Amino acid sequence: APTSIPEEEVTALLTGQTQEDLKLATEYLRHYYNLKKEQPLARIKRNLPSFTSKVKDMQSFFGLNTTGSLDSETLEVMSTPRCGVSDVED
Amino acid sequence: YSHNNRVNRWNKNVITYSIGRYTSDLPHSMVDSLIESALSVWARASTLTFVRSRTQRADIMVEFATFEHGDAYPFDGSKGTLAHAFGPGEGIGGDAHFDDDETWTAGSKGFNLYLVAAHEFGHSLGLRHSQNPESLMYPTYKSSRSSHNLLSKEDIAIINSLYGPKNSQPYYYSRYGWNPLYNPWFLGSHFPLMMQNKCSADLSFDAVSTLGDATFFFKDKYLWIKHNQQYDIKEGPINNFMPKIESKIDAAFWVPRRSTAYLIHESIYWTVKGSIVKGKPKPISNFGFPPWVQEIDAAVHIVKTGRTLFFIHDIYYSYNENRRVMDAGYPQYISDDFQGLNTTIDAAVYKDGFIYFFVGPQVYKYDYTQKQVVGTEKANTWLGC
Repeated sequence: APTSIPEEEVTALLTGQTQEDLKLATEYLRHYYNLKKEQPLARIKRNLPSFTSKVKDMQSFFGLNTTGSLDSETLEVMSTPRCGVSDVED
Repeated sequence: YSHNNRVNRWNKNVITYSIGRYTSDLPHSMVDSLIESALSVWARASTLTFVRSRTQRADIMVEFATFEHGDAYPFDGSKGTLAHAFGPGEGIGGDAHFDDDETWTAGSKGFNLYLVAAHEFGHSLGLRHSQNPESLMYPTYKSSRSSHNLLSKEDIAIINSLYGPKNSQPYYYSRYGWNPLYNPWFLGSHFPLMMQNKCSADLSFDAVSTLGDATFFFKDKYLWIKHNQQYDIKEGPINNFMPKIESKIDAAFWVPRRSTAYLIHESIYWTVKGSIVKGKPKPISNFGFPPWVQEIDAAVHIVKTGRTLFFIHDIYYSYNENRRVMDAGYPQYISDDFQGLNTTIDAAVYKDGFIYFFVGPQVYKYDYTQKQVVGTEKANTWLGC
């Protein structure tokens, strides 16, 4: 069962994120980091552990601070034009 | 930096490619050139050779498309995903798709097709994304990437681990992986010539032919492949590149209109499209030779006239490729029609209006229009010596 995350951490991870940022990040992680598709954006809070760990995977791949949160640097990389092949799959 | 754990590679070194749908951002000729240059990036660093095919069944199909385009990975409009490619394999394997909602250029505006294509062809050959920002296989687009040394050391190491080290010496790929030619198995085998010394002054060839944008040089059971624009030459046993062919090749010619090469051994011939030997060998009597003709010394197709000339000892035949019949009034003596040539021909190839006749270590440059020999050179100069 996913480990529970203290409410304040959830808020911290998602504070300041626009719906747009969340949408971008979710699409990105689905496409390139195998974030499971069935997690609707609205229920992100309940699925935060895997969302956070995927954010960390992406941050680790690109050599960013693996905070798990959608900071500006992370969002900037996610917005950069790129190859459509996954970073984690064959 | 890791490439696929399950090593995914083509099990051959000559890989065909074809361009299906083009982008309207660039002239077709520019797309052709940029795609060829992007493949050359990998050819120069490896033992791979890329041969352009005009069919829809090439190993690497290049397509420009938007949004849904027939695979499970729709594009997303401009920016975002630029392109994607599939790893080596049948069908869609190896194919590279480019999002035509992007602006494709040959320069620094928009997205440079050469840079993106070189990256995608890395995937087509079995490489994955790299975490090294200097690597060509880094996932995000960098217009600042120098177009000279596109490949990082890792990229080169990986492509060589997949397809054998760049042939500073000839390698062959067998079920045991990549082996240098001094492998005992190889030396003790039927193959008498461990490694052809391509720069020996008396080097001669059994057959020479264009094939796509490369020139193939056959000698005994050995083959050199020289790309027209490149300096590196691939080499190895013929059946390393064309597994069906276990014998030497006596004569070979290329009919551009059909993108087909014909390789002749004694009284049979194979047809080769792309890098694939098509079906079983056929009898040379199909061309209309009399029964006593059981061997051909050399053959060359003259694009300008649509004729293929077959040279046998001191005579030659002319075959009409359009009507697929032997021209009447043949055979003729070679010395009657080709002033300055009164000896058996080893090999012949047609380039830019000239026929190059290979006679032992000599090559005679024959001007087909002026009907005379206009130059001579050494055969080994064709291999860069």
